[in-house]
Amino acid sequence: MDENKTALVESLIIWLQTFNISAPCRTVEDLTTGAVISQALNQIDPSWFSDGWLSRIKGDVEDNWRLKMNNLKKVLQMIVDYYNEVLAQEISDFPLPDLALVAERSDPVQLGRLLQLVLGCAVRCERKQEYIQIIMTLEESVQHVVMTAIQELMSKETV
Amino acid sequence: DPNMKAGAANEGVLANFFNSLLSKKTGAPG
Repeated sequence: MDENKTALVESLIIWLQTFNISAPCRTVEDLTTGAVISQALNQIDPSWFSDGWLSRIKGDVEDNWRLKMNNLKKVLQMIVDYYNEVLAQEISDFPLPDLALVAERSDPVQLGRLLQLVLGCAVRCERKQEYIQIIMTLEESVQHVVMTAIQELMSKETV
Repeated sequence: DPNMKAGAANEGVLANFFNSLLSKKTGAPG
């Protein structure tokens, strides 16, 4: 796989590891169920990504791509609504991830896009200071990828 | 050492970016 294409997802997985997540969070495959991502979102803004919402994300999906897809759809829809309703940012210009490719093929580029949107939530939420300061403690190469990812998101947003 | 200079410059770019992000108002209205 092209190194440039995987740099985003690899760096954002390192960033996700700074969250207090019970499930394994080391590989692309670990994240394709949507369970880890939904736990991170629940920590980012528990008033929006509530415990009730989190409980609707199925944990034991194993290799069932349909169940993975259901989880990922719930995650993406809630993220898009968060941008629109809480952050008041339209992200219609940002190419949304192809969830089928994530669920069926563990596609790292598409997963990277999804994690990029999660990152955008973290650096804009009420507790953004905490999250930005954690990012600033990461390795420089990771910070660089994170910075570029945020800049790309910002360039696609309209208030 | 040019490598050290480049490293320091990179560090500066990152710090500037994240500090400016910190000082931005939260996107949430109200």
